[in-house]
Amino acid sequence: MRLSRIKLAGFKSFVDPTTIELNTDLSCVVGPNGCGKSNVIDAVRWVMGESSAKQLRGESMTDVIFNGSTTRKPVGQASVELVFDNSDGTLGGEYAAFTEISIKRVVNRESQSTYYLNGVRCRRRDITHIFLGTGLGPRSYAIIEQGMISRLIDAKPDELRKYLEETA
Amino acid sequence: MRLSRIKLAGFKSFVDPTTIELNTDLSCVVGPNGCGKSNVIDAVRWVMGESSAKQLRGESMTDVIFNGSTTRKPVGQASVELVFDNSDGTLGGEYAAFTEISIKRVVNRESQSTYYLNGVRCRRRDITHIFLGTGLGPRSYAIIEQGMISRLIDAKPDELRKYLEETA
Amino acid sequence: TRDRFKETFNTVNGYLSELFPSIFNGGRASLELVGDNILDAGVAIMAQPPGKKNSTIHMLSGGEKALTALALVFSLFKLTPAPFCMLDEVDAPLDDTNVGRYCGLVKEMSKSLQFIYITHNKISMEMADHMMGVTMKEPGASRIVSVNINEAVEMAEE
Amino acid sequence: TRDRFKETFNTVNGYLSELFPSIFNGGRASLELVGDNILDAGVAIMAQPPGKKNSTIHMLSGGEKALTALALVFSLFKLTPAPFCMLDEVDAPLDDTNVGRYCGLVKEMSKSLQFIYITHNKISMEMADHMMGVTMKEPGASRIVSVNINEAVEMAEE
Ligand SMILES: Nc1ncnc2c1ncn2[C@@H]1O[C@H](COP(=O)(O)OP(=O)(O)OP(=O)(O)O)[C@@H](O)[C@H]1O
Ligand SMILES: Nc1ncnc2c1ncn2[C@@H]1O[C@H](COP(=O)(O)OP(=O)(O)OP(=O)(O)O)[C@@H](O)[C@H]1O
Ligand SMILES: [Mg+2]
Ligand SMILES: [Mg+2]
Repeated sequence: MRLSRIKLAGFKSFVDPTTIELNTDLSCVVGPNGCGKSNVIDAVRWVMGESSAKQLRGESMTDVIFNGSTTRKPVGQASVELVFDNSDGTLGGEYAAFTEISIKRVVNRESQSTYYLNGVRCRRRDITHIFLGTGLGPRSYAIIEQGMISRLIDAKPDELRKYLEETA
Repeated sequence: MRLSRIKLAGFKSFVDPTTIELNTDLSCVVGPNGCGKSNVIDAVRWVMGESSAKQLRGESMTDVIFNGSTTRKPVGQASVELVFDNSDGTLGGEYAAFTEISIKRVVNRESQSTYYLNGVRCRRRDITHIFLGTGLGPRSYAIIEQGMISRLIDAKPDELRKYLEETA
Repeated sequence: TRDRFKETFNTVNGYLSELFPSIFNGGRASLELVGDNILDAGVAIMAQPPGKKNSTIHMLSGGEKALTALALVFSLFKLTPAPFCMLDEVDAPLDDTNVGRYCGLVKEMSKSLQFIYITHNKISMEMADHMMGVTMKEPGASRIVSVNINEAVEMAEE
Repeated sequence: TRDRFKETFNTVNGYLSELFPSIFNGGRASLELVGDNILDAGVAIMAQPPGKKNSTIHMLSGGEKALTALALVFSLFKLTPAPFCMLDEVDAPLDDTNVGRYCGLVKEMSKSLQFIYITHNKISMEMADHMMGVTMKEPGASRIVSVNINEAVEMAEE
C-alpha cells in the first residue's frame, strides 16, 4: 500500500483546491518559512481522525478552515482527501478488493465533520478501523511533527510503554 | 561591563581546565553534535546560581561534575569562573571600584556548592545580588538555551506577565 | 497481554541495539524496564554515544537526542512497517556529518517504505527522487509547484 | 507596582511593534492584556506576518515563531540592556532568507551588546568577529580550539 495523492481545499493556508502527487518513495517538500509545508502534515493527521484542535496548532476545530488573508476572504469549509494505491492488497478485510482506496474528511463552520470512504459517507471509526494493524493513525510513530523528534526521548517511562503497546 | 573570560574545570564534558577568551562582541561557537557547545551555556547559568538539576539536563546537582569517558576516570569536583571587565563601572555599589570582577562556583561529590567573588568566599545571594538590575541571572532572557526560543511564544499569559515584571 | 508486551519489548530492543551503533558509528543503546512487575512496568531508553559514559538520556546533546529518537522510530517501523513515513525538519539539529548518516538511514529504509520529508537542508534535499515546492506567491495562500534541486535551493532563499 | 507594570508593558509593546515589521519586512505585532484587572492581568502576544490574518500566535509556523520570539527577546533587551546575550542554535528552524534577517538584527544589536552564539549554519558563522571550535578529539573530553571560517565549516563536518 502506498499513499499516491493528497487533495486539499480550504484547509489552512491551502485556500484553492490543491493536489499533491506522490509518485516516488522519496519525496521532499521545500519552501520558505510560513509557506504551508507543516500544514500538509497537519492535513494528513486531520483526515485520519485527529480530534484535538491543540494538536493541530489551533484553538477550535474550525481553525483548520482557511480564515482569510489580505487578498482573500475566509471560506466556509475545509476538505482533505488521501488516495492510497492498494494494488498489493495490504488493506485487508472487506477492502482487499479495492485497488484504490480514498478517505476524505470535510468540516464546516458549525464544526461538523463528515467522513467518506471511496466516496461513500462513513463514520470516523470506519476510518480508524481501516488503519488498524498498519501502524498508521493521527498520532502514529510514522508521522513526526516539527520539533517533536525529541518527544520520544523526553517521554516518561509509562508513556513510552503505552507508545510501544500501541505500535505492536 | 563585558564578559571577558569563562574558565571551566571538571564541568560536564570539560574534564581538563579550559579557558575561553572573549575578546570581541560577536563570538561564534561551532563544533560537531555532542562536542560540548551547550555545556558552555549550562556552565554560565550554573555559576550564576542555577539550582535546578533538571534545568541543567541532569538528575542531581552532581551531574555537572565530569563523570568519566572510555579513557578518563570521573573527577571529584566541578568549577566554573566568569571574569567580567567592569572598567565602565556598570556594576555599581560596592563593586564599582573594581575594574575586573570574577564570580566562581565549585561543587563536590557531596553536592556542596561554594561561591567566590573576586577570590573571596561568599554566599549564593551575594552573586544574585551583584546582577540585580543588569538583566542577568540563571534564567534571564539574555540566555536562550537550545530548543527554547519558542518557549516565550508558548508561555501562558500569566507566565509572560511574570517574565516581563522580572525584566523591568 | 503480558507475553505480548514482553515480545514487543524484546523485538524493539533488538532492533534498537542494532540500529543505534550503525547510526552513531559505535556506542550502544537499549530499552530498560522500569519497575518490578512486568504488567505495569514503564520503559526507559539507555543510550551511550561512542566514547561516552553518560548515565541518563537527558544529558545527551540536541543532535544526539534527535538521532537516538530516529533510531527508536525506525525500530518501531521494523516491528510494524507502516506504509509511509512523514518527517518534518528532523534534520534541523544535526551537523553535516550526522545529516549524511540520517540520509543514509532513510535511503536504506526507503527500499521498503515511502518517505515524505520536509527540510531546509541542502544535503537532505539531494537524496530526494522528487521535490515539491510550496510557495505563497500570493501572500497567505499556499500553492504547490514542481522544482528541481537548484530551484529548491533558490526557493529556500526566496 | 501597578503603574510600574503598565509602564513596562507599554515600553516593551512599543519596541516589539517596531522590531517585528523590520524583521519580517512588514506585518505587525503587539502585546495584549488578558483579563480585566490590570493588577493581575496576563500578557499575550499578537503577531501577523505580512499578508496573513492569523488570529492566534499558535498558528504560526516553526520559523515564524522563532523570529517572533527573537523580536520579543530583543525588545526586552531594549528595556533592560543586559551586558551580554547567549544564543544556542536559534537559527535552526530558519530558511536562508530569515537567517540573513536574523544576522542583520544581531549585527545591529552588537553595537551595544556582546553576543556569544552557537550555530551549525554557515551564513551565521560568517558574521562572527571571532570563532571558537569545540572538539572531542579525545572521545568524551571537550577542548577549545581557535578556528577560521573554513576550519569551522570543516569542523561541523568532522
Ligand atoms: N486556517 C488558516 N487559514 C489561513 N492561514 C492559516 C490557517 N492556519 C494556518 N495558517 C497559516 O499557515 C502558516 C503556517 O504554515 P506552516 O506551519 O505550514 O509553515 P511551514 O512551511 O511549515 O514553515 P516553517 O519552515 O517555518 O516551519 C501560518 O503563517 C498561518 O498563518
Ligand atoms: N557530567 C558529565 N560528564 C561527562 N560528560 C558529560 C557530562 N554531562 C554531559 N556530558 C556530555 O556532554 C555531551 C553533550 O554536550 P552538549 O549538549 O554541549 O553538545 P553540543 O555541542 O551542544 O551538541 P549539539 O550540536 O548536538 O547540540 C553529551 O554527550 C554528554 O554525554
Ligand atoms: Mg513547518
Ligand atoms: Mg547543543
